[in-house]
Amino acid sequence: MLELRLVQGSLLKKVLESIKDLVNDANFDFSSSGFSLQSMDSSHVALVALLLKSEGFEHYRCDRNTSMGMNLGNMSKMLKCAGNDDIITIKGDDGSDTVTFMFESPTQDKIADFEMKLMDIDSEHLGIPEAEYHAIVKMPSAEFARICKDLASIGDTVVISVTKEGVKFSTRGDIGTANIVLRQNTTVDKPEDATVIEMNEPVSMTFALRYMNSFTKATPLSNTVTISMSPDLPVVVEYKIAEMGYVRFYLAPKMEE
Amino acid sequence: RVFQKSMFDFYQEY
Repeated sequence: MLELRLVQGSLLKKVLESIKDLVNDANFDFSSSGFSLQSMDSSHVALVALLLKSEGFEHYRCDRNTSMGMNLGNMSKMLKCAGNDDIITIKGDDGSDTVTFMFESPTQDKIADFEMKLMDIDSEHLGIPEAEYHAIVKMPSAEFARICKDLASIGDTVVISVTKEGVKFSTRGDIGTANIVLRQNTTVDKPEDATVIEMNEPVSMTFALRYMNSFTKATPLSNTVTISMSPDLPVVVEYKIAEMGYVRFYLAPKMEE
Repeated sequence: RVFQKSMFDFYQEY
């Protein structure tokens, strides 16, 4: 028996919108501590890891660990039928091949349930060890989205370089080149507007902008984004979900061979 | 030449 009631249902809608274009199908792994998902895009270049902890739910019941394979496009279609203020409850029964999403309006005068077919998914789970990163940049998520969008109009790849001077985003394309430098800036009115650069060693890596732009669909989930880089590891682009968990995107770099 | 790496170049499946 599985029953999860999320008062801030819009959060789940936003989570789905942030990952559904990157990943078609995924197994949702439910346990008593919360639910998680790990899935790669079809080309195995990017990976999404989602965690929503049970503490963030008004009611959370998961009698035993269970994995449910869902088509994220279909799940998104169903969640789009929930109002932004609706309370969303996810329900499942052991051995069932469906999951139910229940939407309640805040005033309880409209209650809808949508039953979605589950699917069997052969998922490739990767072991991602904790790592020390050479550089970690925390910046406003809207600023990061703007930079990725702007650079994608010039080139296909972005070089992200972190030095003690700041973080530089560079691209080049047929029409020319672009460089955007952000300096550390902690003298802001609101902490979420700060750009904070933690650097142990300088790092410079190249990534496909198409994926970066896809990651920025998570911008509505968090005011800030954290970008963690080490030369021999995929970059981690993390959007924290307040009090509940995170959506992390991992992207393999482009490297010279 | 610059090549796109894969997740499998960095992490093991389990």
